[in-house]
Amino acid sequence: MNVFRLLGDISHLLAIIILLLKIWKTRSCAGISGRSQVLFAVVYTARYLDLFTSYISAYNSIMKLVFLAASYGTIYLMFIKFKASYDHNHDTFRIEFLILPCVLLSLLINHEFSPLEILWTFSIYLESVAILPQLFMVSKTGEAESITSHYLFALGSYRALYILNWIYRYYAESHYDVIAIVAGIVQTVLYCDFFYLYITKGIYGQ
Amino acid sequence: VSLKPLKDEL
Repeated sequence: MNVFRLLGDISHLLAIIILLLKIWKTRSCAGISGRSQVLFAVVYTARYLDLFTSYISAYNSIMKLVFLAASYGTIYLMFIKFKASYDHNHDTFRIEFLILPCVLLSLLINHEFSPLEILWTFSIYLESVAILPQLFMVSKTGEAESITSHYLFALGSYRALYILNWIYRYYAESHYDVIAIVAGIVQTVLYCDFFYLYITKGIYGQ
Repeated sequence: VSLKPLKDEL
């Protein structure tokens, strides 16, 4: 565990908590893409199946369980409890265009052709593009509440911090994972336009 | 250099 990795995980956790609190406090999920949230639930489910097969650390297991619980909790709030506030008219990104290529790519490019490894690879690929329905929704409506912007900033920062962690691990531990690195860079690049707007608007006002 | 997946990450 290095400082970049820890900050990345904190940022990830913060993003998920911001989103849950926003929905809970305002009793509304307006402006949030249910499709992105479903993709994230698929990502965590596919990746964290190793909870049953391998133990790494208490930190690792607890964080995985928290991410899973928060993700399914968000889906429950969006699609059941505060369903009436879900803005589905603006949430129209075709997620099959993300899922199918990720399935195909994970079958072709993976570390090992085994079910768990392919699911892990699929989750890495899908995570890199899972935010697209949300970014599409923001660009379609032309606005995002500031709390939604904070959520996106924290969620985008998480993978950017992981990139620094991978650079650190490459030098400190001679350890790297090409699949995670390439997907992580793609993921971070997708947020660049948003980061730019967030920072300039945050500094100069609207 | 190890190419193993970084499975200790989240």
